[in-house]
Amino acid sequence: PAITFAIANQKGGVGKTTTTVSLGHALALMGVPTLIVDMDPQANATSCLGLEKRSGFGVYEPLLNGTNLAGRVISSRRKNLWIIPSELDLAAAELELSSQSEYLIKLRSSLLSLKENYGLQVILIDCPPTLGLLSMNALCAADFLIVTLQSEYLAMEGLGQITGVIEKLKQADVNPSLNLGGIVMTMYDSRTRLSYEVWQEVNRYYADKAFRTAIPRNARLSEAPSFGQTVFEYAPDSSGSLAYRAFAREFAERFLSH
Amino acid sequence: PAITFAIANQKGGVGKTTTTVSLGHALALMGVPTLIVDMDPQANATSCLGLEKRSGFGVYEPLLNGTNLAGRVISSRRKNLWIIPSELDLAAAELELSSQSEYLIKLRSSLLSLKENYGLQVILIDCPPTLGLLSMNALCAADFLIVTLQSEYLAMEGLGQITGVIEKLKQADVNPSLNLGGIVMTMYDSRTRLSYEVWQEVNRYYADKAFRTAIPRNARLSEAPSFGQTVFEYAPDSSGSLAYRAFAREFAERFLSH
Ligand SMILES: Nc1ncnc2c1ncn2[C@@H]1O[C@H](COP(=O)(O)OP(=O)(O)OP(=O)(O)O)[C@@H](O)[C@H]1O
Ligand SMILES: Nc1ncnc2c1ncn2[C@@H]1O[C@H](COP(=O)(O)OP(=O)(O)OP(=O)(O)O)[C@@H](O)[C@H]1O
Ligand SMILES: [Mg+2]
Ligand SMILES: [Mg+2]
Repeated sequence: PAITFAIANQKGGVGKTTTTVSLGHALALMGVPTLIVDMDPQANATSCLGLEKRSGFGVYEPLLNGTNLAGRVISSRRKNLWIIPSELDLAAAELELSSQSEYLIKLRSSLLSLKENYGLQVILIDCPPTLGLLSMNALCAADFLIVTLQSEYLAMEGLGQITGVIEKLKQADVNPSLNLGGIVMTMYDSRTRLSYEVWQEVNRYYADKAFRTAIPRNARLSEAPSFGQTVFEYAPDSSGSLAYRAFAREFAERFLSH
Repeated sequence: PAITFAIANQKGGVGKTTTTVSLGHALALMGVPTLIVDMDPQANATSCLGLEKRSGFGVYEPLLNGTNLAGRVISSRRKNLWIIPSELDLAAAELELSSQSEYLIKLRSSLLSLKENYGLQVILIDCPPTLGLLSMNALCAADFLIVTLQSEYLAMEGLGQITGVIEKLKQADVNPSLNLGGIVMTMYDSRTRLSYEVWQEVNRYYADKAFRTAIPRNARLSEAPSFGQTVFEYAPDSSGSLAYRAFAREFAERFLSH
């Protein structure tokens, strides 16, 4: 069955979407059948791949009804890469979910058949920048949490909060098998002292979880979405493209090589 | 009475907290009595001012009970600047609020006496990166919405969503007096084509609302929080400090000079 990863961090703008889309496409280019689930009402992962946000075509309906998500999968137009897109209505879902029973495991039950029966190896869930019901559903459906950490002080402050959620979900017995998959540094700027200090902190407290590959700040990564292209299509020789290729290899080594 | 501003944008990491704290301190330095309300469970505004997040001391209690917030105001240790700090429990507040009646106007009723009776001229509410109940409470309590817009494509995509909320709140008759106060460009990098393109778009669709002052990307702004200092204390001659001083003057001219 596919391994499911939640790309989450309540701190905003730390590279969750950029990492989900770049990692997803890099794995697909390596021949790994990958599904992206866009759980963010902003639907940024959907638009980064050049796809439309269309009301009624995202995770919203199946999430509320608990029905099978397989029917919502669409092609990303790249080999080995599929997506369940998002829609703006997803913001309303949080409020509606809160009044349902078992509101934390809705996504997990809808994803089950996708995990087992379609030959997928990896499922990546892009989360919104909060620890509300959408992100919690993603964490309850995931085998591993991947934290993207911007190399800045304010992002470092929130690291304990997002990694602390794993313990809470274990204790509440909602997802005892969730583990911290790793922490990847994003927007790393080797010229600033701050990036280096954050890197040191991460390696002191999460040494065995920190990925060796750090993603540098690279304007090509922020330009690619305006063309609906991934960084590999838009600027294949850029530092951003090379870093995400290296990250995908390290990721595959850590989770897929056995 | 004080004019209330919600600093909001569902896109994460676009400079909401940096703008709330920098604008708040700049106004205070100009002699304008200013209150910051930290509505974000991350409590970044609280830590940017060098203050501790202490459970039981933030907006959480009064928000749920509808009681008066005046007792939660603490000194920021800077003249003319006060803050109602945040706490982690605020994340639980969203869930608890959703089951209460009139859950959208809790903050507005708790802020009323602060707005009228304490000689404050400006109240700035820092919002979390979603359009959930915490941000909606802030928007229902505000006279104006201030949108901080990172000069990037993905941030531009969400602009219609946050400005569209004003119309929704008017139609639902929850806050008919809310208006768009303005859009301020943050992390503006004059060397990149992308920044200029976003600037052009904003001036085409929101010409009379866009602030003339753009805040440049400046490492001093991201370093200051690690010392619990504002940019005016940490690096008074930096481009970030000068830009936020100019922004505060433009802000005061637009809202306070009559
Ligand atoms: N390494 C990088 N170098 C330069 N720009 C980057 C990099 N990674 C991401 N960006 C840009 O920074 C912004 C924030 O990134 P992104 O949207 O991926 O973060 P996020 O955590 O998904 O945000 P949100 O919290 O809103 O979901 C985007 O405009 C993106 O294009
Ligand atoms: N003009 C700037 N130049 C450089 N860095 C900046 C600038 N403005 C903000 N930053 C840094 O960028 C990061 C994001 O800014 P900030 O936390 O203020 O955004 P936010 O919108 O409040 O984020 P969130 O959505 O998580 O609440 C922070 O690390 C901050 O220090
Ligand atoms: Mg995102
Ligand atoms: Mg903030």
